[in-house]
Amino acid sequence: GASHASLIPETGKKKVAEIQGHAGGRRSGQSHELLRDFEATLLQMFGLRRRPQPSKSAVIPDYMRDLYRLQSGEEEEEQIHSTGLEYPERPASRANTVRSFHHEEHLENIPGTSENSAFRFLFNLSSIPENEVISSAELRLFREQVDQGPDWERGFHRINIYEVMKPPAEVVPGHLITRLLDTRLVHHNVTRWETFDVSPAVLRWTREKQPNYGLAIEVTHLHQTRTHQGQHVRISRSLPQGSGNWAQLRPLLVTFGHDGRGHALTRRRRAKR
Amino acid sequence: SPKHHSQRARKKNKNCRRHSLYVDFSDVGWNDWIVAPPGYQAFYCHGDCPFPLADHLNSTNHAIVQTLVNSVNSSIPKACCVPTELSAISMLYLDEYDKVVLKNYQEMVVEGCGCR
Repeated sequence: GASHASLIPETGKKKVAEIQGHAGGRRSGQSHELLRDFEATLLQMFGLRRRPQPSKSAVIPDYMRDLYRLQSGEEEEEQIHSTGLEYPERPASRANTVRSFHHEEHLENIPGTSENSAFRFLFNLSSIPENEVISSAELRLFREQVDQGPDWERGFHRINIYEVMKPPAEVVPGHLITRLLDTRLVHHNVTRWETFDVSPAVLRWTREKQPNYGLAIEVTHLHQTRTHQGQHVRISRSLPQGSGNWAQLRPLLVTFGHDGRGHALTRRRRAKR
Repeated sequence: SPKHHSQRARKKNKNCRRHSLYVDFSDVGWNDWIVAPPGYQAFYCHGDCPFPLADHLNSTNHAIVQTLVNSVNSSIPKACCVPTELSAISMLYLDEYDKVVLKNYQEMVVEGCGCR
């Protein structure tokens, strides 16, 4: 069919037709069948059910590109360090597949938390194949430095990551049933990605097949100044400073899994001269 | 002599060894969903497995026996020149659901060839 004709370029297809013509004039339909089988075999080898046809809006997170470069030895660790990325040695050592997910943008500002910024995020993990066992997962949040006056002490934030245990519709508005997964105290004088361990929640959703009601992210300000409210951690598209680079700076859920085929991701370090 | 040397070189080149085989994903129209690498060197094994088998050909005992039998009975084929060591590559791609995946695929590159 037309969707499979791309596997071999036109020149290659002509060659196949010529060869088949010389071989005794088989029907032209057979060459298409051959190509279809050829592509199906390759896709099966790659663990894909059909040929991916990416949409124009698909975004490749910089983190995944950097991870690939580090993993394949294309880039030296020193070069990557300048971007603040640390290779996830432990999770990667038990996985042969790393998947990244953006949230579904059904962003819900949790009502009743007027003093702080709290959001619920839904990540659709249904594309993870049944045979892939997830060993760990992390949530990456970007925070941007906020210029502040001389009062350094007022620059502290606490970022709390929760798993939402019940659907919001079933509980009193403003009172989500959650459990704390990870927490960190940060100062808003630096720009960097923060990584939070959300493995317990993702393992519950994937291994134990429990319902996925999402993650709740809460940013609390130790000192209740409203000056920099909602400006530091990039969890929302509509921030005062604009959303031009939202596609690259939005929260990212990363899963580490193994499909039981072959070895884990092993880093190839380039030999030094 | 130079003549003798060139004959030896030609004979050596015919023996089982690794050859270049670059797979370009854009050639097969897959560069729209495979983000990286753009292609990779897969290599392939080709060449003769003549009697007596050289040490560097990583032969199995069975290959040695088969080659010995072939030398006296040509209806039994020689041992085959095949990959004896393979390595993995990582691929970064967009899956059927537009999700970005980094995956390690085993046995994609020939590292060494031998007579088996």
